[in-house]
Amino acid sequence: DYKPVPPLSQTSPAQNSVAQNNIFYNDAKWSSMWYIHCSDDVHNCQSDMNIMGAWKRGYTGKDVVVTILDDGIERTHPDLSQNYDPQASYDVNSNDLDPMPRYDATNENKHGTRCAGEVAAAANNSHCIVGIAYNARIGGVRMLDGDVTDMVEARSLSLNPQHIDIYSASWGPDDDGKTVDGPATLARQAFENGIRMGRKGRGSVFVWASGNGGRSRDHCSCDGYTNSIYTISISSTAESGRKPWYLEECSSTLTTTYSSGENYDRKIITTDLRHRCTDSHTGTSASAPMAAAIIALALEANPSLTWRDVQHIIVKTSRAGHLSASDWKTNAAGYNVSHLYGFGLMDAEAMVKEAEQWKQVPAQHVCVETADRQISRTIRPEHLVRSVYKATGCSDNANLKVIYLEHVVVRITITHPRRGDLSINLTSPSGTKSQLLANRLFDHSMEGFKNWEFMTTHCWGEKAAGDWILEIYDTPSQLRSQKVPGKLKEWSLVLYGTSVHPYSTQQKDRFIDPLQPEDEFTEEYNGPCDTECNENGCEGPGPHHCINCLHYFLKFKNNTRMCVSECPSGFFRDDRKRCKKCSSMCETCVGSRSDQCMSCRTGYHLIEGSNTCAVSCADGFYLDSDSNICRRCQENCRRCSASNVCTECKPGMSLQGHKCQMTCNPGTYFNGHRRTCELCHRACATCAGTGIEACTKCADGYLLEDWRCVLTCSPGYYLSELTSDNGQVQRFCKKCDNSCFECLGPGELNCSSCNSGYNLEAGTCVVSTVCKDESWAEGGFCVLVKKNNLCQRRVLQQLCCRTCSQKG
Amino acid sequence: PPCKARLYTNHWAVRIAGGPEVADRIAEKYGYRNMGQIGDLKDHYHFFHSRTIKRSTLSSRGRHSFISMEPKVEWIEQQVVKRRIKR
Repeated sequence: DYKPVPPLSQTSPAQNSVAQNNIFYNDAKWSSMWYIHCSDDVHNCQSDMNIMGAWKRGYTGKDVVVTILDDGIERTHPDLSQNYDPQASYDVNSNDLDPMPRYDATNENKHGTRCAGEVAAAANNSHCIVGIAYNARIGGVRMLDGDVTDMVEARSLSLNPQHIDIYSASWGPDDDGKTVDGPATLARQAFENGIRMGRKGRGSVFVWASGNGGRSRDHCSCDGYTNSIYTISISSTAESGRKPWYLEECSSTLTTTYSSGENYDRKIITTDLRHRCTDSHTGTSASAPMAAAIIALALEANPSLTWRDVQHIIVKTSRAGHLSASDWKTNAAGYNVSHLYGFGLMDAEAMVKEAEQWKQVPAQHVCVETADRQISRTIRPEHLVRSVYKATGCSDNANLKVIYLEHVVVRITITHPRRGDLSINLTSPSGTKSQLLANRLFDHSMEGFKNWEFMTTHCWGEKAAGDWILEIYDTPSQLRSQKVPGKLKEWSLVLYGTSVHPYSTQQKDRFIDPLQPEDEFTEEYNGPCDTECNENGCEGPGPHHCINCLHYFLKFKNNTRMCVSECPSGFFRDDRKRCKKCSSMCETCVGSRSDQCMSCRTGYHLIEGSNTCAVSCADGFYLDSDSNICRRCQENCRRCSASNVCTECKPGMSLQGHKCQMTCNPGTYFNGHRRTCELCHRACATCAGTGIEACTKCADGYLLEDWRCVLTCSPGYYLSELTSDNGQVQRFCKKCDNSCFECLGPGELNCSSCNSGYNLEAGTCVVSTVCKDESWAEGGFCVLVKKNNLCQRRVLQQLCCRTCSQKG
Repeated sequence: PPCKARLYTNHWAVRIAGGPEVADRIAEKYGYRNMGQIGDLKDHYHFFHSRTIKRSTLSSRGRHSFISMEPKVEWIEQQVVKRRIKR
């Protein structure tokens, strides 16, 4: 069973790394491969993928076959030719056996060759780099350099499944932030066939690069390939641990490897087209092949690992390390997980160690729980729809029962006028919240989601039964013209997992030192163990006698331990299943710091956003008594009531209605769109907006006429003055009486000119027409016409000429 | 911006029970050429029709469409070009 360590350096001591037993190769860019030399003093990185550690254990990918589904592979590249495997290769675009890429002036088809080098570039051949699985066999499928159809994808994904162990794909649907697409019928069939029958029944391993649409605010849950339970979705982190600009986040990501990041982060180097070497390989395309290679090391350590075993080992061994994300959380099974990085950075050495002694996990059960089929729920703008479903985990059917979760899929149908305004969360019975979908700014589609499957890995290891909460938010963007509500048509929950604890079959041999005399050992206890002890047994009946705990443990000052099913109030569980104390003010927490509280002890309130506890809510917050949380007041509000009604604004703001808006100087108004004070029209002393129509008070020299400020009164208006209580004289233009064309004052006796057909007589406008014959209407009717001031109407004026002409 | 309309090709994926001989016979009857099994997918065949439009925004209709009426044809789908980007 001995596996030889790869050959050591044959070059000068100056080229050796500091540690005495470090590996050294003469490949041209070997010293630049910082993600492999992590642990030495020269390259030092904050978290290590421990590739060197796996190599030192003798695992280099020997007898493992990896294929790159892409635009071809330069099999003649000096760093790839040694490990090239024609049986793991095909040209689907040209339908022949040679996957050599098509060469052109732009080197468009370099992608596959770059991915391949990361996996299995030969070691110690002076060329370029060393692949992480440098003894693996590497092939390529040319399938992107032509029309990509469902059939092309299926042919690629089902190439020689008894020979190929790992399929690595660094492509997918458009990452433009508005596409929802995934594998069609044949590709899905290829996945299912692969995991059922590939690798002689152990299942093909599909590794997929997560989306690169970070700039487009894309969300990888809209990519059906990374969203699939059959693929291992890989994220990237930069050397600094920061999120690269291209990274998307979603709940289906499983794990992370290094890639390039900002200009100051070190780059990934790999083989390039035309026998070259490059440091331009970037994005999640650089991460997926790394992950494929690390999985190859694990498969060499244990070739009988199934496709699910591989995912379990990844979940168990990946670490948060220095990866920076604001949403790291510990799920109820004790795993740290985030939407950016899944379960964290891959650890090659830990994976091979687990693989060496791994026992296959129990059979997968699939439990479909149809939550909401009958009732269509309306999703109103700026509202939340919450649907709670009490899952049983199919406990009544032994063949379907799921107790311990792996993947969770929500199949959902929604109609909506603007898909990008939707966000969807799922909360497990244990309280783990997965963001299944975030708002996508550029997704203006009206197609909604039709039976789309969102997947989360965040509940891995948790219990399936209990209340599952689906929440759908509609946050209308400014670009949305219709405020038509959407509808949640139906949703169902698909739980994948096992009915038996997946690790209950893992055996650990107890170490027995043959040199220790027998009477040094305590007498063995054969009685029953406490229910909180795991399969390793106990030395007594109590929970403090367990050798290892099934769930969590408390450690006391006298160094003893006690196994518990849940951490008590005031404690949190760390990634080693130990219950540790929260900060003194926290009742529940995710860490020991004072800013890691989830709820507070009696007498304290949780501060929204900071996760700290305080005795009272500070300025800018109000107490939500129902949840005992100090929530933020509205923007710019200094103090607000318990129902979040603002009562006092911050300096420089004034309360207008219930909102705080900037107080602008006279002559300016607050532009809510640009959020600045802008000048009023010159005719306005104060105003409510732009333009002469928005004046609320006129500038000096201007007169208010209806809603406008004018220099002089328009025809049909007269200048009026009003003295206010404080002695101020206000001058404004008032409309003349209807009988006047122009006037000097109010009423019908102050006309200065008349409409046509009327004569001005002593300040009054009278009908000027000469009456002809007396009309039939003269009499009571015409008296009424004159009384009601209708003589101005031409028809009536003619009809009642005589009566209208009379004064009075 | 890239074309949003579906682009149909002159390739079909067909599921036919009974083996390659049956698939060959049905293909010949309707003017297709049987290009063989699709990868490792049992009973799934790649049919190519040289007399239909190579790329079209409309799905192909004609005498060859009657293939779907054949009892042994369990499923048939004209292949559509998918937009896929390298990451």
